[in-house]
Amino acid sequence: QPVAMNAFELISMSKGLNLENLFGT
Amino acid sequence: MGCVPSKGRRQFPGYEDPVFLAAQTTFSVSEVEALFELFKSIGSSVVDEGIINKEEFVLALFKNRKKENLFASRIFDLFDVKHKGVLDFGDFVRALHIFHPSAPLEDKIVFSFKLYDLDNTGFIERQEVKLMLLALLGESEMKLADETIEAILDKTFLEADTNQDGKIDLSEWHSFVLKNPSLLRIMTLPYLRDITTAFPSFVFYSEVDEAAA
Repeated sequence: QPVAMNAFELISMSKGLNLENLFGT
Repeated sequence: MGCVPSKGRRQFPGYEDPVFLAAQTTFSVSEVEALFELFKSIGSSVVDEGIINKEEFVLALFKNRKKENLFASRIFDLFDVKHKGVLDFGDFVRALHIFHPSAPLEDKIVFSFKLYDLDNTGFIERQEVKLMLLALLGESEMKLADETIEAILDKTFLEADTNQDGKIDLSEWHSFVLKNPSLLRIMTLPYLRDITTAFPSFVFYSEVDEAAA
């Protein structure tokens, strides 16, 4: 239910904010 | 250590002494050297010039060099504190240090605030949050009606903008994230605790004695 989440909870789901991926190179 | 002589690390533009960088950050000297292996790997993916450009940074995050992403671009710009348009090794280590599990919470709060304050006004404004929500929707192919987006924004600003002036200042952000700690999850990379295990080859290029590390 996206509407139950606040905007920043949704935004923080962006793959572009997930720096874990940097370590996969 | 120093098993193998260094192959010209100092030729890298902006290369800084690992001992110096370790003194400025949460990382040990060995961890800084392991980060150099990661830095080289990312920085040579498109053009091997000893720095990381934005294209290489986005490629490392998405494995897709054509993809443009508001958030990856924003993080790159915050890493690029000297506004050179590229990241040198010192920029990379000093920025990643904030993501270390042991880094001060306050640093994580300030970095996340800057991340969302897209136009650097010192406030997170409703329009910026809407823009980021739309960017997320574009990225994820999730679909939300405009009235749903507005309802999410209403709810968010009701909770976060405690003085109800239509924008979130750093103090309000501070209180908001302490009540919603999951928002800081993106600011901690547990992987950084094990960086020497992930890049063990740093040992072969180490320039410092074990005692110093």
